[in-house]
Amino acid sequence: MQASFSRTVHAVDQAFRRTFSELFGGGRGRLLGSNGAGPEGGIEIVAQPPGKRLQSLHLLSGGERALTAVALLFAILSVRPAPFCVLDEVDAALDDANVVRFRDMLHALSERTQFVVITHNRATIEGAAVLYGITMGEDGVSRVLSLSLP
Amino acid sequence: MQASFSRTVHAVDQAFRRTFSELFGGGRGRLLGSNGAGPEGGIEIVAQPPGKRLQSLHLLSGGERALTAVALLFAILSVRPAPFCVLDEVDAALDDANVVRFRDMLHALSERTQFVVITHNRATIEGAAVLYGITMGEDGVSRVLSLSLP
Amino acid sequence: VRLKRLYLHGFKSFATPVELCFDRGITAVVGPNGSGKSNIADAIRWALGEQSYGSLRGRQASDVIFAGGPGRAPLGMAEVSLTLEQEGESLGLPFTEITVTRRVFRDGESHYLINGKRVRLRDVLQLTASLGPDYTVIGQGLVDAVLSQRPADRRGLFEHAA
Amino acid sequence: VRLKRLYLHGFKSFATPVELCFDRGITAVVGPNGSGKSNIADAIRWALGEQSYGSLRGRQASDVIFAGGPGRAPLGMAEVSLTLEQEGESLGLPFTEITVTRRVFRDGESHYLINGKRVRLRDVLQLTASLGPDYTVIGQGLVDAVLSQRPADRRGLFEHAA
Ligand SMILES: Nc1ncnc2c1ncn2[C@@H]1O[C@H](COP(=O)(O)OP(=O)(O)OP(=O)(O)O)[C@@H](O)[C@H]1O
Ligand SMILES: Nc1ncnc2c1ncn2[C@@H]1O[C@H](COP(=O)(O)OP(=O)(O)OP(=O)(O)O)[C@@H](O)[C@H]1O
Ligand SMILES: [Mg+2]
Ligand SMILES: [Mg+2]
Repeated sequence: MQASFSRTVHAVDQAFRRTFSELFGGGRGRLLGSNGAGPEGGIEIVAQPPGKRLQSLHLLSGGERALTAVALLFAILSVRPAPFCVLDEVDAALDDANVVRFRDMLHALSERTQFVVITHNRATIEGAAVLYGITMGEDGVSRVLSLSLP
Repeated sequence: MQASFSRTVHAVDQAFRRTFSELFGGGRGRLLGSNGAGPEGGIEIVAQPPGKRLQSLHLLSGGERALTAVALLFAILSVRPAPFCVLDEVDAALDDANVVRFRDMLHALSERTQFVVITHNRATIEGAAVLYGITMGEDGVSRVLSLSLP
Repeated sequence: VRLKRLYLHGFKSFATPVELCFDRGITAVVGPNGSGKSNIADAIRWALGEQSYGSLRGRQASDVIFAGGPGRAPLGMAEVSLTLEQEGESLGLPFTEITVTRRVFRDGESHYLINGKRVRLRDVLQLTASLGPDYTVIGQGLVDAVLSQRPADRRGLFEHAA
Repeated sequence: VRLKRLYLHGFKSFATPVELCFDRGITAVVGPNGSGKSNIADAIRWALGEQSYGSLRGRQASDVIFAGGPGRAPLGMAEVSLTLEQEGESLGLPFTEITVTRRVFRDGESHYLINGKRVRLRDVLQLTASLGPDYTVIGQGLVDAVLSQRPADRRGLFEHAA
C-alpha cells in the first residue's frame, strides 16, 4: 500500500510540475511528501507563480489559488484519468489570459476524460463541443435548451 | 440602546426591500428581528428571488447569495452612508444581467459614498470615473498605471 | 467508460423531466444565476451515491425533491438516472450501457437501481468507486479547498488515485 | 468625509512607493491575477487600524512587509498613508485634510501617525470608528459571509449602523 502510494505521489508531482508551469505560463509547482513515508505522512503543495519568490500558500491571490488547485486536479487526471469530471465555475476567479490557458489544457485532457463545465466565461464556452443553456421559468422550474455553438 | 437598534433594523429592512427587488429585478427581501428585541436578539434575512417560492438561505445559488449580500450592504449604506467603501470582486459570481443592475445601483449610491471597486467585469469598469491598472513586474513588485476609461 | 446521458425528474428545481446527452469531449452548461446549473452537478453526485445532504446544499433528504414554485405543487419524489457506456467490463458488469438510478420519496424511502433492477447502495458505491469519486465533481466555490486542507488530509485524494 | 489619496511603500508586493488618488464617485481597480489588487484593499484596512493579521491573509506582523522578489532584496519596513478630506470637523479634528499613517518594522515595532505626528492606536481607532468599519472593506470571496452568520452574530453590523 505504502509503496504504491509513494509511487502515485511521485507520478502526480512530475505531472504537477508540467501542469503548473503550463497554466501559469511559467513558475514552479511541486508536491512533497511530509512526515516521512509512513501512513500519517501528508502532501505539501509548493506553488511559485512566475516572477515571484517561493512563499507559503496563504499569500497567493484568489486567482493564483484557483489556478494552483486546477493544476493539481489536472495533474491527478493525467496520471489516473477519471472517465468524466464535472467542474462548477472553477474559472470564476481567473483573468482573461489564465482562462485561455485553462481552456486549452482542458481541451488536451478531454482526449481521455469527458468534461462537463459549468461556466460564465466566454472563452471556456468557445472550447466546448456541446452547449446546454439552463433557464428558470416564472414557476420556479428549470428547463434545458440545447444551444448551437457560437 | 435597544430602541435605537430596533429603529435601525426597521430602517435597514425598509431599504433592503427596495435594494433587493431592484437588484434582482423583482422578488422580495426582508429583515426580521428574531428572539425578541432583547440584547441577544438576532437578525433573520429572508430572500425570495423572483419566480421562486420562499425558501431558506442555504438553497440559494452562488450568484443569488452574492446578490442578496450586496443588497443588504447597499441597504445599510443607504441608511447610514459610510464615506467610502472598498469592494473586492463582489461581482465575480454574477451573470451579465445582474452585473448591470449592480453597476447601476453602485452608481446611484456613489452620490453619498465613494467606492473603490476591484473587478474583472467589463460592465462594472464602464461605470467607473477613474481607472487604475495594477501590474506585477518580473521582480515580484506591483506597480500602478493610471488608465483612461474606455 | 464514458458518460452518455443524464435524466432528472423532480430533483431540486427540475420539476419536469429533462435529459442531457453528453459528448465525448467537453460539454458546457451555461445560464443565468439561480437557473439550475449547480443543481445538475448535485444531481450527478447524488446519483453516484452521495450520502451527505450538506454537500448537496441541503439539510435533509427531502431538500432534493422539488418543493413547489409559484403555481406549481411540490412533488413527492426525486429521480436521477445516469447512463454510462463501457468498453469491455471495466465496471464489472456484463453490459455495454449501465444506467444507475436513484429515487427518494417524501417519506424518506430511497431506491437504487442498476439497469432498472433494484440494488443496494453498496452495489452502486462498488460500481462508482472506480470512477475516482473524490475528483469527479468539483462544486462551486470549492476548487481551492484542497489548498486549505492540512497535508495529512490530502492523502485521501492520492489514495484514490493510487 | 471623502477618501483622497492612498500611499503605499513596502506594503506586501508594493516595494516601490505608489500613490493612488481617488475620485468622488467610483474608482475601478483592474489587473491580472496576482498583480496586487487585493493587497490594496488590505492596505486600506491596515491603515485604518486592523489588528488581525489573519484577515489580511498573513500569519504574523512581518507578512505585510515586502519579502523580496527575483533580484530584489526584502525591505525592512512597510508604510501606508490614507488621506481623508472632511467638511467641518466630523472626524473630530480641526483640519480639512487628515492623513493617517501606519508603519511596521521587521523587529515588530509599530508606529501610528496622524498628520505626521506620532499617536497611539487608540487615537486612530477613535478617528476611524465613525467610518463604519464593519462595512468599509469587503474582502475577496467574503461578500456572502453575512449570510452564513447566525442571526445573533449579525447584530454587530447593525449596531455600527445605529
Ligand atoms: N428542492 C427544491 N425545489 C425547488 N427549487 C429548488 C430546490 N432546491 C433548490 N432549488 C432552487 O434552485 C435554485 C438554485 O439553483 P442553482 O444553484 O443550480 O443555480 P445556478 O444556475 O448554479 O446559479 P449561479 O450561476 O448563481 O451559481 C435556487 O434558487 C432554488 O430556488
Ligand atoms: N509581503 C509580501 N512581499 C511580497 N509579495 C507579497 C507579499 N504579500 C503578498 N505578496 C504577493 O502578492 C500577490 C497577491 O496579490 P493580490 O492578492 O493582491 O493579487 P490580486 O491582484 O488580488 O489577484 P486576483 O485577481 O487573483 O485576486 C501574491 O502573489 C504574493 O506573492
Ligand atoms: Mg451555481
Ligand atoms: Mg484579489
